[in-house]
Amino acid sequence: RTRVIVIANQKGGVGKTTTAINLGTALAAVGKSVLVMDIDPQGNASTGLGISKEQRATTVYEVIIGHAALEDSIVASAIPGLHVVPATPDLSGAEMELVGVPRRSFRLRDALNAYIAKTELGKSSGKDLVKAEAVLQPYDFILIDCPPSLNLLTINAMTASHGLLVPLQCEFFALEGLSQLLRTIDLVRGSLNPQLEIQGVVLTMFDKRNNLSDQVADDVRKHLGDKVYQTVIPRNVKVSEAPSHGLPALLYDYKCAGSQAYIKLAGELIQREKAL
Amino acid sequence: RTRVIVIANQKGGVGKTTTAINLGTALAAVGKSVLVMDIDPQGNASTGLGISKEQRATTVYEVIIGHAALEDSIVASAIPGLHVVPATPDLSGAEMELVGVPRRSFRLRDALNAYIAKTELGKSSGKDLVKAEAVLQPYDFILIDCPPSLNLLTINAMTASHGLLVPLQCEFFALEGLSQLLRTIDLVRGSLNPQLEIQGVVLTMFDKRNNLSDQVADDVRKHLGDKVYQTVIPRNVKVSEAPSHGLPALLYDYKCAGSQAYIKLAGELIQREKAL
Ligand SMILES: Nc1ncnc2c1ncn2[C@@H]1O[C@H](COP(=O)(O)OP(=O)(O)OP(=O)(O)O)[C@@H](O)[C@H]1O
Ligand SMILES: Nc1ncnc2c1ncn2[C@@H]1O[C@H](COP(=O)(O)OP(=O)(O)OP(=O)(O)O)[C@@H](O)[C@H]1O
Ligand SMILES: [Mg+2]
Ligand SMILES: [Mg+2]
Repeated sequence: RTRVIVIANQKGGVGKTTTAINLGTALAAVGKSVLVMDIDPQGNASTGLGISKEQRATTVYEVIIGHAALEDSIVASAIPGLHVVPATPDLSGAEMELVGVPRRSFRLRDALNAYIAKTELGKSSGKDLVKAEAVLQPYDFILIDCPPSLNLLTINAMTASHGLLVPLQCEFFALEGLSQLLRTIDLVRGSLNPQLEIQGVVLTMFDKRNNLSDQVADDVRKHLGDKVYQTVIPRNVKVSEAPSHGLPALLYDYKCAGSQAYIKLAGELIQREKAL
Repeated sequence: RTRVIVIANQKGGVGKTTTAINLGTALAAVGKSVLVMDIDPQGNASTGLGISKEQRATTVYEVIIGHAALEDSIVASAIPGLHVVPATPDLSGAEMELVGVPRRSFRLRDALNAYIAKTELGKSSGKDLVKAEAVLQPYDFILIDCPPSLNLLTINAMTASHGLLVPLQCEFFALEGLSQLLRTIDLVRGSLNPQLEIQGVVLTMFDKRNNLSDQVADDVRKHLGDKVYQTVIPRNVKVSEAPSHGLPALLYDYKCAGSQAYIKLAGELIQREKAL
């Protein structure tokens, strides 16, 4: 019932965080229960969803290093139906701290599976669970926002996921990194997570005034065919203004082209998931 | 005589590679001898400077892991006065391979110092050096392009450098990461490289149609004062088109606003260096 989708691309600045925030919000807006998990030490997804520094006492760092259960790190956002596992810069120490630790690539998956098992339990034994159990809400979607790197944090997220959503900026350098990303997915599928599929590729920051955008879009569709979403996210200044107000674009300016594109993307994603 | 400048910012997509390529080219255009060192496994700086896959047989990976001297990895670019140490995806394995190795943060510095010492040697003993020594050219500037992360590769580059040049995209998320970057610089200065200074901050992808750019620019100048270059790099489509032709913007379209801004930046950088 819970679909876990990792949003990853080692190329920097391609719209991973913006997609996690706004796709998450659009899914919540149509009634899905969503958890956005921020595993980037920059903590941009946490900030863009209005999570204050004080609310980040327990983050995915504590979950991965082993001190906390997933539910200890979950905070509600101002968006109905959307919860967040926040991140802080402490997370950048996780990779070195896990060197030599057994099953270090599976820490996130183990924590997620424990959480999902508890929510299943909650279902079967009705409402008489103790408080801690009772708030264990099953999510329809868990979206994991990754740092711009194929490091242990990103590998943990890929190992814990059913599908990978790749935001692809319509620029030349972003295209160059795609083959390295596809190789990494094959490696993860071969050794850590055989079920990992490319859920989709979404073209971001498309600028209709710029030929390069069209060229990149044509190139990607030629190579990856149906994996590429029909919905294209346009470059739209409201999208980049929204995070400074701690709001997703959908709440900052619902009518803008960026918000409307993310709403369409959510609709298309739900269609794809139904077809599975 | 050789100034080593690391171009770093863990925020992705802020213009690190574009700055390394075009600032490097502009410095070469005014007669400086320049080495651009690509330590990002994505290899974007190598591609943007027209270095083919075949020319990347020896990269900074071999230099850092210890098998090759720096001069073994240097290739000439099509730009007079500009050489490149290229990168390939192999580089992403370096961090894990160096775990437990002594002085792992100093590998790049040791390699650079060995190279610079040889060029000094070349100076003192005249032209009668053997072929290998004779090509050891002293550079005026070595620019190191980093991946979007504060990992061991970036720490190596910071440890090997005199100054840090921070490209800062005029966007909210890019501003959020600045304090984490400044903390890391203090850590490196405290333990690995006391001489590391912030050489400057350069505002990139400035869009005069967008209030956000002005707000970010004002905010940064308020916090960092004179460290921020007067020259601002505008968002300019020619700059993002140039890499698909394997050319720096200065060779792709010399007259465009992006190229002219990088030429001005080079001039301002040389002024700052003279004042030291
Ligand atoms: N559709 C869009 N239109 C305009 N600006 C956008 C759009 N999508 C993202 N941005 C802006 O571009 C910048 C990069 O986007 P974002 O931070 O989401 O990318 P990222 O891949 O998460 O970056 P990183 O690699 O650092 O994690 C941000 O400043 C963001 O606000
Ligand atoms: N002044 C500019 N105007 C327009 N586009 C630009 C400009 N500077 C950079 N770009 C484009 O923006 C994208 C990001 O720039 P670039 O790749 O140089 O950033 P980066 O910081 O090196 O990214 P990464 O974090 O992945 O290493 C690239 O596609 C580049 O072509
Ligand atoms: Mg991000
Ligand atoms: Mg780069």
